[in-house]
Amino acid sequence: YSTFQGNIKWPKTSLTYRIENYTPDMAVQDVDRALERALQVWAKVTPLRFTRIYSGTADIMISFGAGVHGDYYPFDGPDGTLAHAFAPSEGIGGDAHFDEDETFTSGSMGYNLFLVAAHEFGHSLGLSHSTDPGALMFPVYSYVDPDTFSLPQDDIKGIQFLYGPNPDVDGGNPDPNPGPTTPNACDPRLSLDAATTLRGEKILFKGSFFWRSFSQSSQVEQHRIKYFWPELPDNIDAAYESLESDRVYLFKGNQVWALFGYDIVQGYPKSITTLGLPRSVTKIDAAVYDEQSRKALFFTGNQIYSYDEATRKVDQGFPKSIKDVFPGIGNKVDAALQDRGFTYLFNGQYMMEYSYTRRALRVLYTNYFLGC
Amino acid sequence: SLPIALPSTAKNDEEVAEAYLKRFFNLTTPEGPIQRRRISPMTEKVREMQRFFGLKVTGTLDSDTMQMMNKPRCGVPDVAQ
Repeated sequence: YSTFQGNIKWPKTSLTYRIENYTPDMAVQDVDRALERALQVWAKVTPLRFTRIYSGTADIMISFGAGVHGDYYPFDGPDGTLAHAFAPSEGIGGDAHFDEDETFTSGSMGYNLFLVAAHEFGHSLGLSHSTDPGALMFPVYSYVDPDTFSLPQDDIKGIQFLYGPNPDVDGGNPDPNPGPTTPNACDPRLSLDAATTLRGEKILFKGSFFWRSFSQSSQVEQHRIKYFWPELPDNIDAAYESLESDRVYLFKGNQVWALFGYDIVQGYPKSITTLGLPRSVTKIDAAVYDEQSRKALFFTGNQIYSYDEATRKVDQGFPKSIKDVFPGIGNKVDAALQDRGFTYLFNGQYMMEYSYTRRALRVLYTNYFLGC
Repeated sequence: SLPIALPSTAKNDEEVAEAYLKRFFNLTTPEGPIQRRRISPMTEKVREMQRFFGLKVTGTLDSDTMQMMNKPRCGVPDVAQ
């Protein structure tokens, strides 16, 4: 997180707000509710309390305007800049302006007013932008379900640095249930949901996020899954890159999605039964394309299936027990990928490296590819 | 040297990037005689923006960087003005 220079904040905890005008995109009561809920996001974790007034000058004046709208920062039409707000101070300080050229909604279409407002009110209270891609104060908009929204831990730390915790919760002791945290690549206990290659990159999935590891550089990027692929679910089960079809397949539950490069392939998700897997397989834990055998390997429970993409059939003699095919990895596999002839299987915080003859070569940490 | 005639997309990217970096990363257009500098202010600011967003730090307007610049976002600058 970051704060403004001098850690400027309000010298009081009771603040007023006034809604000066409305967007025609939403019903008045929906705007009222979205803005009230957005302020409560911050009240819940601090001593700050907000009172609405209907005339005169409030600490936080809220308005909708397009283009040049009365300050030195004109808006830019649809998309681009969605809104802005001013750091705490007298006058324009604390005020939040929303770009009327956007389409604001209560749902996932257009831009969700609650999410945009919760971010802007973070500025109104003294937070600047965060570099954490999972933080509310990250500058780029990404949709998350407002009904399940929970203020990320990065934002809680930032606002409590300025105002302290909510004295009405647990006597002001730090919340024992911290907000959601963005997976930390350098946590030695890191485990993965899924892993795949993608045209020379490695893509490692965890929760709502993924890392992009570039083979030719040690640098690793972390993004929200929905930043690139709004159609994909969080908490992916498995993923693999098919060298037959130049597709990446991603699995969750009994569904499969497909990517062509970084583009979602239309017509997905499909049921995994379309892959020809037995109906007894209701979920895939990990998947990898084996260049040696030119088969897709699916891991489910303590078993492994070898799958021929051309005939769309499971090979004779499968399933087999994982430990008979890849000795040493144990009875389950979280994620799998193949790179330069080596197969990497992930189980919890460890990753095992196998030669193309499937001989175990090394035991490494799961975050081996994440540049720590 | 004469400025090379940038292809339209590259030129457009340059314009988009310059406006973005001025607005959010405090890129300023140097006044007075152009000082000969090892790295242009624009390249420095591209690097700063890539570091902020955890992108590969290349200093160039690669597709990932342009994609990030075109994402809908908050209008408050990312660095202190």
